[in-house]
Amino acid sequence: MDLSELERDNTGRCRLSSPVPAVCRKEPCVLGVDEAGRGPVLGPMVYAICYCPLSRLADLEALKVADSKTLSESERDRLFAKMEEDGDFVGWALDVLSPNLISTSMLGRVKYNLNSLSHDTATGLIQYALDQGVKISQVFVDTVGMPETYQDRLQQRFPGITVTVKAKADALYPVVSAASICAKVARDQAVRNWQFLETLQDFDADYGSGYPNDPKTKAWLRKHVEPVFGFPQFVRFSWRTAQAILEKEAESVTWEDSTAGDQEGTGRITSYFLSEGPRTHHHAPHRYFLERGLEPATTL
Amino acid sequence: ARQLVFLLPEYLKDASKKMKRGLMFVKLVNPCSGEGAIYLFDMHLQQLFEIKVFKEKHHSWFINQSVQSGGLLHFATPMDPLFVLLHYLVKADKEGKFQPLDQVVVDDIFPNCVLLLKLPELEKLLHHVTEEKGTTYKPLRSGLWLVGRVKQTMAALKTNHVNVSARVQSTAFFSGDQVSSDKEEDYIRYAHGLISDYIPKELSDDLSKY
Amino acid sequence: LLPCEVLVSQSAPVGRFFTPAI
Repeated sequence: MDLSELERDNTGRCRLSSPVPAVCRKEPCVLGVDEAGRGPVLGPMVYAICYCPLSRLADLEALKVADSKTLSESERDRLFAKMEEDGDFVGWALDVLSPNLISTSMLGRVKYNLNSLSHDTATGLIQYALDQGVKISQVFVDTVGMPETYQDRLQQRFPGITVTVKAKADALYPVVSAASICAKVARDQAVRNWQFLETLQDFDADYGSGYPNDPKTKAWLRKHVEPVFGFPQFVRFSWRTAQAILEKEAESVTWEDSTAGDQEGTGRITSYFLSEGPRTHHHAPHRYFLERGLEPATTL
Repeated sequence: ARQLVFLLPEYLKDASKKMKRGLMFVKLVNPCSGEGAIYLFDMHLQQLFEIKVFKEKHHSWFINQSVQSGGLLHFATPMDPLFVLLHYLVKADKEGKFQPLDQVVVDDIFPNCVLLLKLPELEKLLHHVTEEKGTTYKPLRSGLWLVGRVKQTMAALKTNHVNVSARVQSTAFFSGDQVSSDKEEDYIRYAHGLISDYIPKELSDDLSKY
Repeated sequence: LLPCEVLVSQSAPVGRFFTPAI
C-alpha cells in the first residue's frame, strides 16, 4: 500500500484508493465500510470501504476475507495483496485520520466528537465511490454508536441505496470484512512507518499495543511527555489517558476561554448603589492605548 | 532569568556600543498620573524615550529555546522631555516665582529627573513653555506649546487614518471615507485626550477650555 | 508570541517541536 503521501505529511487526513474496476461501473455493487484504530491512544484511525459487484460476492468470500479479526498482521498483508492481485472486480478506498486531526477535532472550541468524525468520514467515502462511478446498490456498515440512528442518517443521505448498519458487521458481511482488512493494513503500515516530526530525545520505539490500558503504552507516554509541548503528534491528546499524564507531568497553560478563575469581575452590583467610601480615581489611559492594549511600563 | 522583549528604533542598537551605559532605563515621574514610569535615556544622542508595554492576558513568548510567561511586548518611542519638565515647572509654579532649574527639577522619589537637565538645547526647549529671567524660569500662562502639540497630533491622526469618532468601529475596518466622515471636533477631542495622557490634569482642563 | 500563557519561564525545546516560517 503506497502511504508515501501520509509519510510526507501525517498531520491531517490522507485518502488512498484503488482504481475502480470497470465491472463496478456497469453492475450493481455491494459496498462495505469498516474502521481500524478507533481505540488506541497512539497513531491514526483509518476508515475504509471495499466494494465489488453483487454477482461476484462469492469470489470475494473465496478470498477468505471473512475472518479478518482472527488474522495476524502478516496474514492481513497477504490477504490485501491477494485482493489487489485479483483487483479486476474489487475496489477499495480509505481515509487515514491522523492523531493530530483527531485531537484538534475533539479539543477544538467547536467540538467535533469522534462519532461525528467517524460518520462524516464514512459518508465521505461512500460519496467518493459514487463520484468515481461505482454503481452502489447496497451498503453494509459496522456500527459506530446506535445502529438505528446511524442507519437512518445514512439512508437519508443515500436514498437510492439500501443501507444496513449492524454491530459486528465484519463477521456477517464479507465486503465489510474486506474493508476491515484494508483499514487494518493501512493502520499497521502507517504506525510502522510513522515519521516523527519532533526530534525526540531517548526515543523508544517500543510503545506496546498503543491501547490506553496497556501498561507498556502508558509507560511510553510518561517517558515521552515534554513539560511545555506535551506529546509528539503521534499521540491523541484528546484521550483521557494522555490528558491525565499531561495534568500530572506538564506545565499549566491558560487560554482565553480557560475556566480557571482568572476572569476579572466587573465589581459587585451593590457597589453601584451603596456608598463604599471614596474610590481611587486614577486617570484611565486614552482609548488610543486601551484599544491597542498599551499602557505605561511601571516596572521591568 | 526573566527575559524581556523590546521593540526599539534601530539606531539605538549602536548606543550601548558607543559609550558605557549608553542606554539607561530610569524611573521618572509620569507627568499625568504623578506616579513612576519607566523611561529610556539614550546617553549618546541624549534622547528620551517612553516605554509602553503591550499587555494582554493569556500570552507567552517562545524566545529561542525558552518559554517566557506573560507575553509582554515593550515599545520604546521618542518622547518630548518637555512633558516631564512641565510637570516640575507646574508643580513649582505654586509659588509664582522665577526659579533656577536645578531647584525646580528636584524629586526625592525619582532622583533621576536630574538627567533631564543634561539634555542638549535645554534652553531652546524651555523657551516654548517658560519665561526666562537670567538663569531662572517661570512657566508661561499661554499654553501655546500644548495647543501646537494638539494640532500636530490631529494632523498625525488624519495621516495615519486613526478612527477618532465616537461610534464603535472595528479597528480592522477601514473605509475610504474615514477622514471626511470624522468631524474636526472629533479630531480635536481625540488629540486633546492623547496629549492629556502626558500632562497634569490642571493643564489638561485649561487646554480643554481653550 | 503565543495565544496562551504557559505559567512558567524556563528553557523549552522549541526547535524540536516548532519549525519557524515567515
